[in-house]
Amino acid sequence: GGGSGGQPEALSLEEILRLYNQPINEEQAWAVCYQCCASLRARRGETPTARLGAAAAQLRVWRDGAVTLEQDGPDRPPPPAADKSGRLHCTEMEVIESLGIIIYKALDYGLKENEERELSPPLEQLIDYMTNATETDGSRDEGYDALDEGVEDDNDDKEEVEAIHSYKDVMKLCAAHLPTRSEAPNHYQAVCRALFAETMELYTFLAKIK
Amino acid sequence: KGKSLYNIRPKHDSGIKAKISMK
Repeated sequence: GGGSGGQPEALSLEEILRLYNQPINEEQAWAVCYQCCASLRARRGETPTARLGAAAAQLRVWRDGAVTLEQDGPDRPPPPAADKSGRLHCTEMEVIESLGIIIYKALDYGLKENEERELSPPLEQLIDYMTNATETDGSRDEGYDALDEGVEDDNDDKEEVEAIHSYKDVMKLCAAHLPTRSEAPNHYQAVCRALFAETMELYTFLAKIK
Repeated sequence: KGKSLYNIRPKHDSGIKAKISMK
């Protein structure tokens, strides 16, 4: 039981799932995915130094609707510094795969092992693309720096994405889910902001009852 | 505790859940 004043600025996806004791809905999945890729894009220079796990505790939803993906917490021993190829950090596609798994598990939360949730085909396809990302093409692992810096230019956002190679591709697919793609930043931020606010409201309510 | 907002089906061996659980 915390004090009355200091509300947290962020909640982990794990905390959100536990509090509601139910999976996230599809709109929240699209939103978390978009927002997380937006923050990962903004921080591309700071690639995680070790392979990410795929735990909901690593994904944080912030009060302002931002979503971040952190490395494992301090309670987990750090994995070996380099993977089998000797790389010292995750590739963009490995991070995307982890994110896809985290989001799928959040949609699957509470279901029995022999049960499967029926997802809408576009969302299932998004997660399928994300979680197969490392198998489809590893050729662009490290070469992103000079390749797509012009992404704020929206001209190419109308093309269809048939495979995922980057955070930007994930964001394009999420934007294509909306009636108006240009609404994506505001819409998805609002969905995540609401997810945080509603969870905090529930948290406060439950704390009062206790 | 309203009704579920999604449909559940038996897990399929070639479905996305099976694929992801193998990761």
